[in-house]
Amino acid sequence: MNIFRLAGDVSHLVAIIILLLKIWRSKSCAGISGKSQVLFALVFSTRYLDLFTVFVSVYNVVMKVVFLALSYATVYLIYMRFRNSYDSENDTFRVEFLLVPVIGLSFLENYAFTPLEILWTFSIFLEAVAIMPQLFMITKTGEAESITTHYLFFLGLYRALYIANWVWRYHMEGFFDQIAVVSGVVQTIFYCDFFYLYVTRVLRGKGKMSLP
Amino acid sequence: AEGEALHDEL
Repeated sequence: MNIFRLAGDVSHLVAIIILLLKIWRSKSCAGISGKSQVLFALVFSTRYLDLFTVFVSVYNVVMKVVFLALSYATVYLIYMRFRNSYDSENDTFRVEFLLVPVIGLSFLENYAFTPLEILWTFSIFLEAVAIMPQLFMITKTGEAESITTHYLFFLGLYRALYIANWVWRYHMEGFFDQIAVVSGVVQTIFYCDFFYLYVTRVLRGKGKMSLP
Repeated sequence: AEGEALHDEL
């Protein structure tokens, strides 16, 4: 554990809590892609199956359980409790275009051809692209509420901090997880355009982010 | 498990 990894995990947690609280307090999930949230729940579900097979640390177990619980709670709020506010007409990203290549790649490129390893690899690749339905939705509607952009900012920050964590671990421990690093870098690149808009429009304009 | 990597990150 190093400071970048810890800060990354905290950013990830903050992002998820921001989204959950936003939906809970406003009793609305308008502008939120339910598809992205289902994909994230799938990411956690397939990655954390090792909760049943290996013990890493108390921190590891607690965080995994929290991420799983919060992601399912978010999906529940969107599709059950506040489904009347769900903007399904603008949440039209074709998820199968992500799932098919990701499933294919996870069978081709993995550390071991075992069910758990393939599912772990699947979760890593899927996480890299799971935000695309949300970004697609923002592009389609041309705007995002500021709280939604704060959520995306912390999610992107988490990815950037994980890269710093990998640089640190490579130098300090000789640790290098090629699958995680490559897809983590790809994932972070998706946020760069958003980061630019966030700084130039949301922070300076202090309001909704609208696209030109 | 044998043949599987230990994934200690979240």
